Amino acid sequence: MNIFRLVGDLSHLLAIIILLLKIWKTRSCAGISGKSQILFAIVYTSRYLDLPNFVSMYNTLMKIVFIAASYATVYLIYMKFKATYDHNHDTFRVEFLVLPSFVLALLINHDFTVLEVLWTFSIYMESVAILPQLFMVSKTGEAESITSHYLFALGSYRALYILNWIYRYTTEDHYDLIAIVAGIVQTVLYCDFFYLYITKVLKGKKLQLPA
Amino acid sequence: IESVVTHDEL
Repeated sequence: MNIFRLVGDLSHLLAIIILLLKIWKTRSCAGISGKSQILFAIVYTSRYLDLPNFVSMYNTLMKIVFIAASYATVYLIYMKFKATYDHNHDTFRVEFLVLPSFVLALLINHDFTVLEVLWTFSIYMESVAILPQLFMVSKTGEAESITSHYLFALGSYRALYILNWIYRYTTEDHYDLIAIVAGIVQTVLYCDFFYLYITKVLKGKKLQLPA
Repeated sequence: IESVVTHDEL
């Protein structure tokens, strides 16, 4: 554990809490892509099947929180606050993300076993899981500030992991090429959003895309 | 030989 990973994990946790609180407090999931949230639930489920392999208390606890929170979010969007779900704008074709991620996991993995292929699938899937949400923001041309904070925290987490991987490579000689390449792809997808967040949201303006 | 890849990150 190093500072980059710890702050990355906390940023990830913060993102999940921000989203749950936003939906709960406003009793609405307007502007949130249910499809991205389903993809995240799939990501955590397929990645944390290794839960019985004990690494640390911290690790186990965080995994349980991420799985539980992702299902709670999906429940709030598709059941409890279903009436507020903006499905007309949530039209990204997720099969174009799920199928290629799965095929790639079958082809490029560390070990051809069920658990390992599913872990690899979850890494590829996570790198693109935010696309339905970003697509929704670009389609409506705007995002509430709280949604922007959520996206910023979520995007920062993988960027911080990249620093963690550089640190681990130099100090422990440890590296995982699959995670690194997917993590870079994931972070790059947020770059456009990061730019808008820094130039607009942090200056008190609403995140609005030029018409 | 059992080769298990360990993933210690989240």
